[in-house]
Amino acid sequence: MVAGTLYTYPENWRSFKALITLSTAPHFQFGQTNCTPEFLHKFPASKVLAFEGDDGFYVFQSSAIAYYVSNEELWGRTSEAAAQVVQWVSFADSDIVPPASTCVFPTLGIMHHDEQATENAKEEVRQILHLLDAHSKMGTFLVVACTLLWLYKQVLESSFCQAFPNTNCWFLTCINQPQFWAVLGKVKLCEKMAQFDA
Amino acid sequence: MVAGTLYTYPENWRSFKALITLSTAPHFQFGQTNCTPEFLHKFPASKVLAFEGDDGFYVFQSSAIAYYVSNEELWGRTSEAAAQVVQWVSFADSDIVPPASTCVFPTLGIMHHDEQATENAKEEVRQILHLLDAHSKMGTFLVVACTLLWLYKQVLESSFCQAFPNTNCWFLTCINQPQFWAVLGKVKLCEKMAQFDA
Amino acid sequence: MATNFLVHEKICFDKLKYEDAERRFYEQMKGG
Repeated sequence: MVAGTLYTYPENWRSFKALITLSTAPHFQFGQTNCTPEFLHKFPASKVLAFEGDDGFYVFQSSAIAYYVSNEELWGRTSEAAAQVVQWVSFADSDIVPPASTCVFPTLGIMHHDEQATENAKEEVRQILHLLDAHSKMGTFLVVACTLLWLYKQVLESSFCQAFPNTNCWFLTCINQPQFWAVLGKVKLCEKMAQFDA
Repeated sequence: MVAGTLYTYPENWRSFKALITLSTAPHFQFGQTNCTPEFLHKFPASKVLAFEGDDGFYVFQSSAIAYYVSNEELWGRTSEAAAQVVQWVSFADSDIVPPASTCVFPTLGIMHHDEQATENAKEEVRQILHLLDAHSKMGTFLVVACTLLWLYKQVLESSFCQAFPNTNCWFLTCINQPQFWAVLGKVKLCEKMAQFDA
Repeated sequence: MATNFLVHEKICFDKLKYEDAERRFYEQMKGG
């Protein structure tokens, strides 16, 4: 198992993939450590999430860090399983993160609320939940669960997601795994869709 | 080596990663085949790029397809090398594709030109070329070369990219590899930055 | 034109907006 330092910040859902596999607390001061010359020497892209192995190996991008700290079970034991992990990691980043951010960020007061953009994003989220409702029976992909977390905390009230029972069941199963508990603690799911926080 | 059918469309830079490793022409009619019930049964996310193995394995997302049709050399022979492949695949998708598309698409007449967005995107591209200028000596990542292709064809005139000689040299070395030639043919690089095509 | 298909690509043109929002959120968190 890999040992090292994860540079992240509290509640960073991008770090959960790594933390759930690492299950060790990050030691890092966001906004300070990542602006120092020594940090930029290690991580020239100056991006945070970043991981420094005790052996001096440096890697950034959440999916690369999660990959590096993972084991064969998470990588996929066959080329088909491994390709499906890559597929869902890529799908989560390209197709889930943007509509999820559009729905969630205004409720956290960190982005302006745009009614039309939010309605469009909610429709994309419905399509994703529908896709997973058919697919999640076949496999559990850590990255998808982490990417949906904020949606289930802020937006997915029961009237919205009751049409996708398999996805809801799959998600609840994931967050109740001991590795998730160790990092996320008890996740308080959305009862009433959070409104735009001016 | 994997055999199968790649569902894509012409000039799709996301397919080049797979085509360069597959080096077989795709058989597919974009806009027709991907709307049929049998296609949607295989690929419920209904996304194109999609790959169907002769053995009936289905995978979508360009990086997952490129992964599946690759070999150990492209995957990375050590966990560090493999993590770096994942890092640059993820970085290319999240940090290079958006500014590159903002710069290139208006010159292809497929997106409106927004002067400020284009200037911001060009600055992001400069930072990426600068990062690669320091980094590309350490390794060649197929995905980055494919993601930069349209920029070098449409936008990166010499006055723009002359400050990044290592990146230019690295990119030229890539596209002159026989596997690249087999798919891309001779790449005509930008001499004069293409203007917005109304 | 062959490149017209590219317009179907799913590309997050608002990347910088989201990154700024994420940064604001976590600096709020850090500020307590």
